[in-house]
Amino acid sequence: IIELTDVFKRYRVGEQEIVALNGINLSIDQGEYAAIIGPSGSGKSTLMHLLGCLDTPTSGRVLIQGNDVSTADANRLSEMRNSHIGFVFQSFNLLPKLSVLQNVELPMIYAGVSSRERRERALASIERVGLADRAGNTPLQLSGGQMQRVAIARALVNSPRIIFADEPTGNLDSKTGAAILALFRELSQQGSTIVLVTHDDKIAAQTPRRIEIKDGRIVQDFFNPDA
Amino acid sequence: IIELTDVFKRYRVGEQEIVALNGINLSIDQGEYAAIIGPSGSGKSTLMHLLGCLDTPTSGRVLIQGNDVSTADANRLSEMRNSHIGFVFQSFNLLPKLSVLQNVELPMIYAGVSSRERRERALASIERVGLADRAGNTPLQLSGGQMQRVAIARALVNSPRIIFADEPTGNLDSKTGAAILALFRELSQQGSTIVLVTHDDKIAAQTPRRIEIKDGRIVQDFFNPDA
Ligand SMILES: Nc1ncnc2c1ncn2[C@@H]1O[C@H](COP(=O)(O)OP(=O)(O)OP(=O)(O)O)[C@@H](O)[C@H]1O
Ligand SMILES: Nc1ncnc2c1ncn2[C@@H]1O[C@H](COP(=O)(O)OP(=O)(O)OP(=O)(O)O)[C@@H](O)[C@H]1O
Ligand SMILES: [Mg+2]
Ligand SMILES: [Mg+2]
Repeated sequence: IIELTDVFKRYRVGEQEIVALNGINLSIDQGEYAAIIGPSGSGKSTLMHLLGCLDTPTSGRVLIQGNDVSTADANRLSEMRNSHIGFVFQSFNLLPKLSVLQNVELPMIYAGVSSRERRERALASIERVGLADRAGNTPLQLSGGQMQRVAIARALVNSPRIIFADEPTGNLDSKTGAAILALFRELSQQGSTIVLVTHDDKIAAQTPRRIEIKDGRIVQDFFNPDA
Repeated sequence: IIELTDVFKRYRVGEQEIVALNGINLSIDQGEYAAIIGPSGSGKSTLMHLLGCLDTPTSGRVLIQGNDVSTADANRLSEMRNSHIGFVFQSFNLLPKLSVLQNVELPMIYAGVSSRERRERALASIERVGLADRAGNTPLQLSGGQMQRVAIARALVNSPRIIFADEPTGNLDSKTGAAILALFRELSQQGSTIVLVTHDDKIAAQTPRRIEIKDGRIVQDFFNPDA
């Protein structure tokens, strides 16, 4: 369902060239549940942005559900995202002036869902992450972990077939974090394809597949027999 | 050096009243190194903001180095902060249009330090967190963990006597995180007072003192014999 071939991502900053992804080859099948682990600055978020159709590679090929998005323009990328993909950002990317409810409804507006149905599904998603009583607040009235959970609720509200989560439990205590991981496992069992980024080995040990990245290269990629 | 007596923090949001801090009594001596741990939404950041003179309580008393800041105005709070305190925010609060170097120099501008000395000390601080080669980049050109390290460099650049760090390793892999904690331990041994918030038990187990908060109350507060 996802296929990266010889993918490079380079940033030029004045004199400097940063090679964020240094020759990535990666295949993820429908229904898989994989964790990407690696040190700070190793290329995890950059890789996720390519997988999530938020950016294109400097060179190489990116196929998502058979569609070649390697050189897609902003509209095409946005189309791909809205129809197939849920993305949880490392920095949440909530709209500060909108309420929790409005933030979570956003993906459905793009999808042309009726306002009654939007409200119902948004509230259900917000409930699922344990924040039903905060639906009327704005992000600035929430704690870091509460914002993270709203970002998760928003990513899941369209029941996307593919979910990308960039450090979804980084701001959560172990109990709340475990609840979120249980939610992902449930979605995986229901057939969604899930790729999550973590810097926490304990979390990477729980997913069926473990992909390790270092300095923009995949250095390990195996299936956890016990996960 | 820090004394909180019967401290409450309440937020009114329309009909709703959120009690973020529900009767906090806390004393921290000069040179102590303490971790505050607790679930998401339990009041950790709110408590840190009061300790760090970024906010005042709804009721109760806050003494910092003998100064009563419970009802201080913005200027007084800002004075306290710039002279004594280094604060690492859970959401970094870097200025996106400024370079890493400029971000780290900021506290010294308020302190009236000469531009040559500012540059030297900022570069030293940036080097300490392993980002010497990124001093010219802006935050948006950095990874989550790199931004977190810049926020730490900025908090330390004035060699503050008191350091508050709100989840300083949340975005860091274990190796980089351990290096940052080693840095804090070193500063503690040199006499700084350090309070860090974490949701990670392993980290709270490493500091001499462990303060547990739940629903805005301190439920546990003891010294780690093995730390
Ligand atoms: N827009 C950009 N311009 C320049 N360099 C960039 C840009 N975005 C990312 N980088 C660099 O690319 C490298 C990989 O970044 P990335 O965000 O993918 O790392 P990461 O593995 O997610 O790190 P973390 O665990 O800290 O979040 C880093 O060195 C980063 O500084
Ligand atoms: N400006 C605000 N208005 C309303 N409620 C607020 C405001 N700031 C914080 N709160 C609420 O106060 C409670 C404590 O928030 P706080 O940020 O201190 O939690 P925290 O322990 O730091 O959580 P986390 O681990 O998720 O960062 C939360 O329920 C939060 O929603
Ligand atoms: Mg990242
Ligand atoms: Mg917090």
